[in-house]
Amino acid sequence: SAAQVVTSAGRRFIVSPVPESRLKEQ
Amino acid sequence: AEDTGVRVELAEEDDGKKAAIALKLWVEDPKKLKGKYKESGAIEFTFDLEKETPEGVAQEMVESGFFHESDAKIVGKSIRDRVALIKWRRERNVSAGP
Repeated sequence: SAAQVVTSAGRRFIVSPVPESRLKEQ
Repeated sequence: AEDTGVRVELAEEDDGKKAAIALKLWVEDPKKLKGKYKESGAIEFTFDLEKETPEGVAQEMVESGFFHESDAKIVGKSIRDRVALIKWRRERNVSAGP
């Protein structure tokens, strides 16, 4: 599920989960 | 580009024309960040190649609570590297012709 954050300057950030395959192995 | 621990990629294919491009940013290596990072996932945003600066966007991410102030520089640099690559690709395509 994605969440949205709108800044005071009006910019929209959409936050979504990072696909596991794209994460570096720790 | 230098490994900053922060990954920035195109969120959609670049058509080479639009000034505003969709980018996606996420932390690959939290150890490279100085401040506390809020593990929220990938942050998608639009970036205007003509009007905006990577540092300005990084600052907005700090103000929104995604990153600590001390990491604004590293986030800005990560966006700058990706934007430079996109601009370079566009210029190369223009000079190569249709």
